[in-house]
Amino acid sequence: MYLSKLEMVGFKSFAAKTELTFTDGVTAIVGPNGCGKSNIVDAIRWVLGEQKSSTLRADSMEQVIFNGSKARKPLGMAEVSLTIENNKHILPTEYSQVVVSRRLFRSGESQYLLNRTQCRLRDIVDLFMDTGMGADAYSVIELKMIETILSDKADERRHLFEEAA
Amino acid sequence: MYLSKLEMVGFKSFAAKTELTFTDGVTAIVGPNGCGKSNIVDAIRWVLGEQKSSTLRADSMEQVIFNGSKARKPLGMAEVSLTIENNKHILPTEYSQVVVSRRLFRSGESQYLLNRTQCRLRDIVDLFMDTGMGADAYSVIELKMIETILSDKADERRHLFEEAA
Amino acid sequence: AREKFSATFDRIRENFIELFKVLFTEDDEADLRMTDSEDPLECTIEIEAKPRGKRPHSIEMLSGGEKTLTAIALLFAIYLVKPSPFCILDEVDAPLDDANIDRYLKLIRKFSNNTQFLMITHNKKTMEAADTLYGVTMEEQAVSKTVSVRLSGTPATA
Amino acid sequence: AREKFSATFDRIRENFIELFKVLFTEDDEADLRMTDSEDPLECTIEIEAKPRGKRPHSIEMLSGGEKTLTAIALLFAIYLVKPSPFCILDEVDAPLDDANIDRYLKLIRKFSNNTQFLMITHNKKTMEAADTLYGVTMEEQAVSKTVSVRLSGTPATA
Ligand SMILES: Nc1ncnc2c1ncn2[C@@H]1O[C@H](COP(=O)(O)OP(=O)(O)OP(=O)(O)O)[C@@H](O)[C@H]1O
Ligand SMILES: Nc1ncnc2c1ncn2[C@@H]1O[C@H](COP(=O)(O)OP(=O)(O)OP(=O)(O)O)[C@@H](O)[C@H]1O
Ligand SMILES: [Mg+2]
Ligand SMILES: [Mg+2]
Repeated sequence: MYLSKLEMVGFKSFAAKTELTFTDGVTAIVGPNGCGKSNIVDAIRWVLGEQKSSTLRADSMEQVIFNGSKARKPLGMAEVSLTIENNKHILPTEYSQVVVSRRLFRSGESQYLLNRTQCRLRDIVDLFMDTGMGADAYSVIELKMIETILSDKADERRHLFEEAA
Repeated sequence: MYLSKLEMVGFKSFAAKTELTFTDGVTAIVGPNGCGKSNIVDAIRWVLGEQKSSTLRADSMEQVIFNGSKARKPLGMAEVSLTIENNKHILPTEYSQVVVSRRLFRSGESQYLLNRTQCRLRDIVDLFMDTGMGADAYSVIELKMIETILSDKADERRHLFEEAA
Repeated sequence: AREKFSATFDRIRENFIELFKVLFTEDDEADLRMTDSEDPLECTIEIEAKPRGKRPHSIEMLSGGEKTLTAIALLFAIYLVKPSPFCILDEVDAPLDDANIDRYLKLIRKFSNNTQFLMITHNKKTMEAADTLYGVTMEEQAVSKTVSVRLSGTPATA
Repeated sequence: AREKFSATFDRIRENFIELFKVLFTEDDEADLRMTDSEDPLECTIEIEAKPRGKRPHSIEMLSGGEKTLTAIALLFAIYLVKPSPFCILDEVDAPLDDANIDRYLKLIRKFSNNTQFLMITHNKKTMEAADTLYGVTMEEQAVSKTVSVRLSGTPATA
């Protein structure tokens, strides 16, 4: 199972429709400070169901919607779609390819979609249960985590062990 | 006023007597991970009177004494001396050069020296009062501080402002 | 549940000891201990690292780069027990020196048979180790766009 | 004491606004605010950063490199009010890209007339900007030694 495509529009600094295609090997993402690399990581977490805005460096979920620049007005919606190749049939579905999408409107209204059809957040969580791919799995590693896992806040460390058990 | 020489023996990984001479411009310290660069920073903080072992990444002050290797036994004492050029007479002393030293024995006995003569910690603190050079001045900046000064733990931030006032 | 946790812990511990040697060297040792094996669900899990030639001491005394490698060894030790199909690493290589980045990349390459990696980096060695490279830019002020980059450094067709 | 603090705050704020423009660009803005100017000794001090073209938002949304530059601007803004004779920077340049490292080093060079800098770094540009270079090694296992290095990279006489 691997991620084959990420589509974003209106998500953080990705105001315009953006598409990234991934191979199932090693992909590197590079660019200057502030250009949007970590925002791509936030988009993946968000579309997989992340509920805590603080994990996405935002005070409220509304802040992930493109908030405008000198040349562009703020947008009214953020949408991210992630295409997953289900080649090893790890996901409990007959589809060989699954597209998970999430939309957020400034009104606060939220939508989740599976293969472009609306569903509940619950359906997405159930789909990824036990695949190690849920929003709070340990599949995203950043420097701040290094400090947490080694410091004596053994709770974080314990939490990871329990997830694996 | 600037630091002209640092001498260490038995301090952390600097088992053997080591001397560094600094110019009053910009000095860079380089080397592989774990070779001892941050230990040099710890030595400077320590000789200027740092009392919290946690600031020096140690559980107890005794841990700053060289604790041995395959080829060498642990040492019984750590000693650091810092030579300061008092060229602008900022330090309240007639000397144009001041040497501050600190020793720690495994017994727990601690010694402070000014110009190679024993003195009390108090004398060193008084000497550096108001020079911005005390052990807890903001003259040592590391990445962890960046996180603290920007996070909403506004106490750290306030503390720095108060120090400057 | 207690037994399940203890069994998992043992597997993570074995992986950790082995991965530590891969990221450091054969002479380096590390260990994972439960402070109270009678109470696995509540006690603290301690990490002991003993880089070669050095006496064992708390991991707090390790250098920035050594701590990063130790944490990577632990995170991958856990991951081996319950593999995740993908792993995103955001600038985790920043504190590492050249020699350690090589070891780290070798480990990534080894795991990439079963796991897809997305690495955000500023490091040239990491870029060269990747199969695909995406550049992110902000040509238009405040708006990000991506461009696929050929490993020679020239952008692929837009 | 309250007046002293407010006066100091104002000076730090002016320095911060100016240094931010130096480290970012002329079009970038930042500000420092006391949440309650009636109560300077107790209220929170807020940082607002507004990089060019982007709408102002909490500094939390800034990138890793932008946060580092913002913190450097603030730390040096405070330092200008009460200069310290020396400043030690331990791998503070690690999150910065090439362009930002140049700006950072330019600022260091400017301040180095009145302040002695000790920079611990893995970065080549930072090494090249230094007047003196010390290498630290562990030839003997677990024991550090230093060697003065000529900027061409060859060790100076032992
Ligand atoms: N809702 C939003 N609308 C517009 N821009 C946003 C929004 N949220 C965040 N940004 C911008 O995105 C930028 C941060 O991008 P990101 O964190 O991805 O950078 P980065 O490429 O990871 O940089 P670094 O190398 O420094 O870590 C910030 O400058 C911020 O202003
Ligand atoms: N009391 C001690 N006796 C002997 N060795 C010690 C002692 N205290 C710390 N060390 C060793 O010093 C090393 C850490 O050195 P230091 O933190 O200076 O590295 P560094 O050069 O800053 O590396 P990095 O680039 O990774 O930050 C550790 O490997 C640790 O084992
Ligand atoms: Mg980032
Ligand atoms: Mg260090």
